[in-house]
Amino acid sequence: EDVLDIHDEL
Amino acid sequence: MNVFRLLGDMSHLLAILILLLKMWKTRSCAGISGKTQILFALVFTTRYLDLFSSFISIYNTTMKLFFIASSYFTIFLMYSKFKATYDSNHDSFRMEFLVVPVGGLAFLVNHEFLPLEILWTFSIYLESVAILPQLFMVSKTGEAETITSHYLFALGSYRLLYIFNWVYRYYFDGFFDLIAVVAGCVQTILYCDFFYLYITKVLKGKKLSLPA
Repeated sequence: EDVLDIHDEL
Repeated sequence: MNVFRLLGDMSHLLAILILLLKMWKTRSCAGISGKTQILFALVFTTRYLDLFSSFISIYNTTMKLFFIASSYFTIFLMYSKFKATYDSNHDSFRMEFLVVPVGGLAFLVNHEFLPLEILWTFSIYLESVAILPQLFMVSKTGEAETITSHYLFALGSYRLLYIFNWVYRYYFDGFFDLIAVVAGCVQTILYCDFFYLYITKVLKGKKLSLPA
């Protein structure tokens, strides 16, 4: 599963 | 960034400014749940730990700093400056009933079993239920000041707009985060009852009062 390496939402 | 997410962030910012304005102008935090504000501070603290480790944009960083600062300032106003006007009798929702299950769920269901990721997941789950003490308080007092209902409407609209943002990002960016979407839907559903009352009452100039 493609891990969301960075959360770009507030 | 898309228009829905920008509108959502602006709605969130507006909600925070309305709350601060209400407390500053009326010199009172009557009708506001301090527990919800504490939970929001916890949400921002656990979500924005990457504030200094990962830079996304000036906008992202300034908004994170403002959200963290304003949430702690709100708590300071409620539990210190305007403490005399804090209605603790009606703000009786047990926060541990939210924090403990959400903490457990964040350990079990997350994208990656790493400290920062689990804290981010905890923050997403917690935010979806953080408004419950406030809604509980409004139901106990049976009414809310008009300015408080505007605050709640802006706050509820922010995550509703984020849902449109996720639909947009799914179709245009192929981005999809199941945890954020599910929690965001739960969060927005909790406001439905309030949205109905707000649209049928407050927008017609009446005071928000729940059927006793």
